[in-house]
Parts: sequence; C-alpha cells; structure tokens
Amino acid sequence: GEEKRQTYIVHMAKSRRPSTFAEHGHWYDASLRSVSSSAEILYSYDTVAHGFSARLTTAEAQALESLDGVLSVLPEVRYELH
Amino acid sequence: TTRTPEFLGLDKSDDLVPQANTGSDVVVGVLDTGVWPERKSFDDTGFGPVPAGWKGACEEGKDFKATDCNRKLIGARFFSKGYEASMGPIDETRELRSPRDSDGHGTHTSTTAAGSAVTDASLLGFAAGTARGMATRARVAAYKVCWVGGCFSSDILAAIDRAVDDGCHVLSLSLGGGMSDYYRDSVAIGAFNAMEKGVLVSCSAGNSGPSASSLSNVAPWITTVGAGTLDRDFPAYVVLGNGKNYSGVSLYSGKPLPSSPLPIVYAGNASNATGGNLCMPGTLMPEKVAGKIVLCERGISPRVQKGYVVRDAGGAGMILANTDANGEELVADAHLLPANGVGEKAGDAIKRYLLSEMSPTATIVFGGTKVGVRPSPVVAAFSSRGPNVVTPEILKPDLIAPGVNILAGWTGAVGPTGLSVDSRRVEFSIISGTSMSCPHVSGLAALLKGAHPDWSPAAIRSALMTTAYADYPGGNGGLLDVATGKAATPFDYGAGHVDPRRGMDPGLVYDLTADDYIDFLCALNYTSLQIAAVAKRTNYTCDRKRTYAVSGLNYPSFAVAFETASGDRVGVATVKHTRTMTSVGGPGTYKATVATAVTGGEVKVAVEPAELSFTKVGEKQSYTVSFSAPSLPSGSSGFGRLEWSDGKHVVASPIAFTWT
Repeated sequence: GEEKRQTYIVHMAKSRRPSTFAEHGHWYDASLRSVSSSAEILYSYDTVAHGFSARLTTAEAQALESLDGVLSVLPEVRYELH
Repeated sequence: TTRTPEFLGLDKSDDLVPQANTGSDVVVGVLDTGVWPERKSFDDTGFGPVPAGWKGACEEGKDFKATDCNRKLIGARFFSKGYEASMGPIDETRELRSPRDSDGHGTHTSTTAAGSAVTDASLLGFAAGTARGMATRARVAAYKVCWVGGCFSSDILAAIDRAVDDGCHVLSLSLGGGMSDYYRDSVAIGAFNAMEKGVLVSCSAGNSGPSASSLSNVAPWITTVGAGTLDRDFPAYVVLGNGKNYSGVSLYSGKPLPSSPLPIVYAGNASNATGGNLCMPGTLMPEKVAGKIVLCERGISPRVQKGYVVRDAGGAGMILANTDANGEELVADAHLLPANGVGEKAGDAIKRYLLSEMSPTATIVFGGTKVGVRPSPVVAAFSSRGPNVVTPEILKPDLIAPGVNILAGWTGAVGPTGLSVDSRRVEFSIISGTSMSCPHVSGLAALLKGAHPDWSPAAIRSALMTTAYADYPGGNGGLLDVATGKAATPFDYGAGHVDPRRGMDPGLVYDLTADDYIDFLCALNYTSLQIAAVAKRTNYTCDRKRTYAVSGLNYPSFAVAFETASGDRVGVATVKHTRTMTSVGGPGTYKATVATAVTGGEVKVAVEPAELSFTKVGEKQSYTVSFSAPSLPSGSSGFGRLEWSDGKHVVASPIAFTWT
C-alpha cells in the first residue's frame, strides 16, 4: 500500500527562487514535483509566509527539506478553540 | 456583549472616541468557526461604504451568499483544504462548507469584538441589556478555520495570509495548539509577518489553568489574553431538606421545579458504571433517578450533556458539583432541565447530606441575573498561567479581560447548549473561556487603532498593558484568583485587567519594530534558517559582534530569571533590563517607583535614571533597571511593579522574578 501521507507546511526562501521560474508558484510546484509525482498543493502562502502546504509522505517531506530554498517543512498541527 | 461595556467604562465611549466615525475604517478579522450574518449584531445601519483598499470578499458556499455581507460584515471566507485533507470531506449534515457558523463560537467572538449595538438582548431573559461589541464602529471580517474536527495549521496560516492581504488591521484568534518554538508554530509565524505589516494579533492564552506554565500563543509579537470574571452572576440556590442552603449558578429558564422538595440522589449511587458520578451517557439507571434531583460531578463529558443525560433518564433536576479540578469556579450553562452548578465545597456538603440521610430531599431556586458582584474581576480558574515555557524571560499572559459568562451573538444552527437535542434557538448565548476574553481585547485594540491610526501593534498593546489595573479600587492586596481565593500574580493576569479608558491615553508606550523582534530571535540563538522561517528574512545572520539579550526586548513587562547558586555560594546576582519609552502624551516629567514582594529574600531594584522628561510627542527616552537578588531555592518566585508617573498618567509594568 501507499505510504501514509500527512499535510506539511513548506516554508520557502522567496529570494532564492531560481530565475528560470517566472513566478513563485511555478517554483513551489516544481519543488513539490521533484519529490512527488502525485502530491498537490493545498495552499500557496505569499503574504505572511512564503511557501505552500501539501500532503506528503515522510520520505517526500525529508526530500523536500534538503532542496535548495526550502527553509522548513513543518507537519500539520491541530489547534483547538479556547 | 451586555455588561462588559459598562464594566470596562465603554458606556462613556464618547470620551473614548471623540470623533463619531473614528474607527469605522478599522477592520477586525476573526479566525474562528465562521459567522451567522443574519444576527442583528451585524446590522450596518449608519455605516458608510467599505473602507478604500479593502480587498476582502464574501465567499459563497453552502447556505451562504455574497449578499450576506454588508457594510458591517465586510468579509467572510472559509478555509477547509487542510481540514478535509486530513479528516476527509466535510459532512454537510453536520457542518457547512461555507463561512456560515454552525457552531456558535465564531459568531460569539466576532460580535464580542466588533458587533453593532442591539437593544433588548438576553439569553432566555438572562443578562438582559443592550449588547454591543467593543468596537461598534469597526468592520468585521470572518475567516472560518475551525471545524467540527478542529482547526488545522495549514488552514489557519492561509487565513492569516489572506486576512492581512485583504486589509485587516486587527486579527483575533481564540484558539491554540500547545507550546512550541516560534519557528514551528504557524500562528506565531503568521502573526510575526502580520505584525510587520502593522496588524495587531490578539490570541487567547488558553483554558488550561490553574496549572502553572499552561499558556499557549506566547510569542512576544502576539498579544496574549487571559480571562477574568465580570461583576455579574446568575445565582441559583440548592435548598436541602435539612434547611441548609447552598448557592451556585444557572441559566436554566424553563418550567420550574415543584415547590415541594424532591428526593435527591448521588449519581454514583444511581449507576452501575465505573465513574457513574460523572453522569456519562447511558450510565444512569432510570429507576433510581426518575423524578429526583441528581447530583453529578464535573469531568470528562460536557457539562450540558450531563444535564441531558439526567433528563433522558427521567431525572427532574441536576446539581452539578465541581471537583478539586475546578474548585469554586462557577460557570453557568443553559441546561435543558432545572440545574444548578455549585462549587467543590458546596458539592461536598450536599453529598455528605444525601449520603447520610435515609430520605434526602432538595429543591433548586433560581435567582436570575445579579450585577454589582464584588470583588470583580477575579482571575478565572481555567485561564492559563505563566511562567512562559517557551521563553521564560517574556512574561505572559499580557493581560486579562472579561471571559466568564459572556453574552454575545450566537448561531442559528444550534441551541445555547450546542447539543443536537437542544431545539431552542437564541440570538445570543452565554459562554466562557479565554476565547471570550481575546476578542474583547481585539475590539479594544481596534478602538485604539481608530483613535491612533499611526500607533504600531506594539504601541497599542503597550497602551493596553501599562494602563491595566492589578488591584481593586482602594487597593486591598491585588486582584484575586478564583482558583485559590487568594491574591493572583502577574503569572495569572500579566499586567492586569484591561482598562480601555486609560489605555486611550497612556502617556508613554514601549514600542517595538520587527527588527527588535529579530534581535530577540538572535538572543534566543535562532539560526538563519529559523529566523528566515519566522520572519521571511533570507540569509539574515545575527551580528557576532553584538550582544543580544532577551532582557533588551522593549517589552512592557519584566520577567527576571535568576540562577540559583550552587554549593556554598551565597552571592547576590544582578540582572539588568533596558527599556525605551516613547511619548504619546506630550511634555511631561515621569518619576519611577518600584514595589516588590519576594518571600525568603529581598530583591533590590534600581532604576537609572529614575526621572525622565519628555518635551514632545514622539520623543524617546531610555532607562535601565537593575534587579539584585540573593540566591533562593530553585522554583522560588516573587513579583513587583514598576510605575512611571507624571502625575496624570501612570505607566505600569508588572515584574515577575524566578529562580531556576
């Protein structure tokens, strides 16, 4: 079976976008695609964070972490109402 | 809300906001369970066009149209991709894939922050009055991020991202997710960059009190809000067959109990289940509770569900007793049957009575709404407490605000208990939590933002903190803690209870910029990657030639950590903090006074200079405080307060000492 996926928030260094990508979204997509052929971006963040969230396997998350321009790969956290 | 405007002095709001329409361009974004737009609290009468530059939208979805927004509720969005990715597709029989609030929490918090005034508001006749938000002229934007299964960080970060881009000025988040380093905390990351764009982020401190070190949302760029009581109560009385009378609280509003006393039974003796005293679903034996008042104890299941369990088993009424986990804190609920919530002492006494009598009886008498309760405020037992685990040198919570038995707007989807069997529908409901205190501060921050559009988020927070009060009028030993019945400390209330009338004119503020917070991150030895993740500054490196210190962060409070000397060393340690104050009140000469109280030793405090003169608005002056203390056992603590006053303003900072 397919390894279990969970959501990760991937923080990217916006200024490290390779010039080959005209838009950050293309860079995020290519970064994700380089570690997973099937994962989809849930959200792209551009105002208070730079990066995206996606469902990844542990191995894919670790692979992303090692890519140039990736600052951190944080697993989804569940918050609760107070 | 009703009562809190009077309690906070907002009923004299003409003094607070001199220009009638000041504040109408301020937008409060509330990240929560959505919104019920038909509530009168979102009436936009008198509002002009939405502020120029507003980029928000009213997203359509299940039972929600773009036309549900108006000039008061100017935005409504929902964020469910992370939730659905983790939990599966939304069950649309239980919740709505739209900004519409099917829970009530989000409507409550958003109307608390900035609801329009609604006359003749009440919950089933309780807490009657004119309900209004703290910033009635501010606009509201709802960002639904919380669902039946929780609030997910990918959705929350997306909502903060969008809310800041939309043009919100204040963000209110009544949610939390434990304690973690700032670079791992999506709320902290989102809040940092919101702050850098001038947006004040106010978060609830959490409901894990009275345990120490139980705070969430402790990043120094977040305003962290604990909860206190109002001077309002909903008394109900248990009258036992032996003539003794015990007071509690209730929001029951239905057919009263018969005038003659009824048999009373302890739930633990009316159940074959382990933990039968808790009145969990399916645990009560109908033949033992039918027609009787049942004494249940708090724990595990929701309070209102216990009432339903008693009613479902045929019980006539319920006494819900606190245990040592809750002590004497009384939280009122709109139970489905005649019920009374009592404190631990009363619960123990009632239990002793009914276990010692052959035929014990009781009745419950309901007392409606009582105001003018003293002392008030007291710190709510549930309100999370310091010290701050993530950064002990930053005192949290920042302040407290009303969070107990708060009436505010409610969803039309569920009744006031939130139970599916509760068919009642109400315009307003009464609930408790730091979720309720947070939007009070968010709304008050919006008021200050409207009056002082040029103030930074740090300046607004400073104004609210340095003018907060930590003692009752007349001064009799400080605000009390309901958990202990004794004086609370800055670990419980931070700077104190918010006082917006004074906050509007603080005289001086402790301002902070994003760069100051980055210096703070350097003081924490954050790596370049970690700083980049929090603050979006790629390749930022802390200056090796500089000495960074958390004690140098220009925070409006002081958390002073001493190290306990080891072995035979009995020395005096000195810790220095530096601060810079900015005049927002114009010319004045301020003098410093300090008071401390430390058990087991004396902390000497020297302020240099002890007098500061300001000649104009915007002028900055710095000072250093030296705290000198003997070595005390690890775990010791003490408190104090530093005040600067020019005779008109008092700029107060709480001080907490710890020995580790």
